[in-house]
Amino acid sequence: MLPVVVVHGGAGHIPKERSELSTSGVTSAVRAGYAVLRGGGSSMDAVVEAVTYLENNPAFNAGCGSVLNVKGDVEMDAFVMEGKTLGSGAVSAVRNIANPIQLARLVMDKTSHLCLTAEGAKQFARSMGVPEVPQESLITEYSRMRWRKNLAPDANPVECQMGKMG
Amino acid sequence: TVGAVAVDSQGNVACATSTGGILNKMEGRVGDTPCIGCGGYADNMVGAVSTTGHGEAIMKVVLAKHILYQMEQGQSVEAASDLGLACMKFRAAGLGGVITVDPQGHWAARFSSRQMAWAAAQKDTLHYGLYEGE
Repeated sequence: MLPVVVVHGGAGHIPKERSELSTSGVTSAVRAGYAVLRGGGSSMDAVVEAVTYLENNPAFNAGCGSVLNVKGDVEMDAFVMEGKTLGSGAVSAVRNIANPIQLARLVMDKTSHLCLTAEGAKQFARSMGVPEVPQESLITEYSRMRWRKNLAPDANPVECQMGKMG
Repeated sequence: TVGAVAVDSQGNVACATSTGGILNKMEGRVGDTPCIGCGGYADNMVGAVSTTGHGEAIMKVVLAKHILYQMEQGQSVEAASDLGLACMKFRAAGLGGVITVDPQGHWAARFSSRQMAWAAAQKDTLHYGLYEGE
């Protein structure tokens, strides 16, 4: 068996001018995750490290750089699972958290539940000492531009994000 | 959406997926990412998957678990990933991508969308791509 880390930065349409950002982002993240494995860390430690890297990179749609909902707000979802015990944790519709993936891991490690949502997830984050961040710190000019563009009555947000079906 | 899957030196697999969702979604919309078996799944008996793409379609076919089921039936990580994506395309009219590993360290990065940024590290070698075939 050969230890390995694989990451993705999202499927869909990636404009040419952002392709370099995407490639450098995923290679940095996979290096970070692999360094954890080489240091003796677990596969769970590695995937959380890699995804934290991607959440902190504004080129990707998670954490900083998340797309906006119809009101122009950030609502994020995250999930972790480990294969030895089928342990898992998730959060949905969370706001004002820099790294939802770390909160999902806390749900797995510190509760008997699988998923916490919205205000309940925020309360749990507070109880765990996870710092809140201003929403503005998660919003990029690029995500705001795409939000404005997709407010048009004839816009197709799914096609805009995923591309046309072949 | 972003995600990761890994196998460690003990043969334990894990997955992680995180997302801001779909552009201009309704307030309160929850996609596939936090739904077990959809945005990801990990089982030491079979492997681990993280998914990305059209969340509603991913949920309709329970994509991550669907791929692991194909692997349980004897498919390789590549073939199982392709079968899962094909099922999503033809049954739920959705595009997306997946990264998959098995406990032996075999891995795949496959997508039905035009592009997906991905990277893999194994045996101190880095692999990456953006377009089909890379």
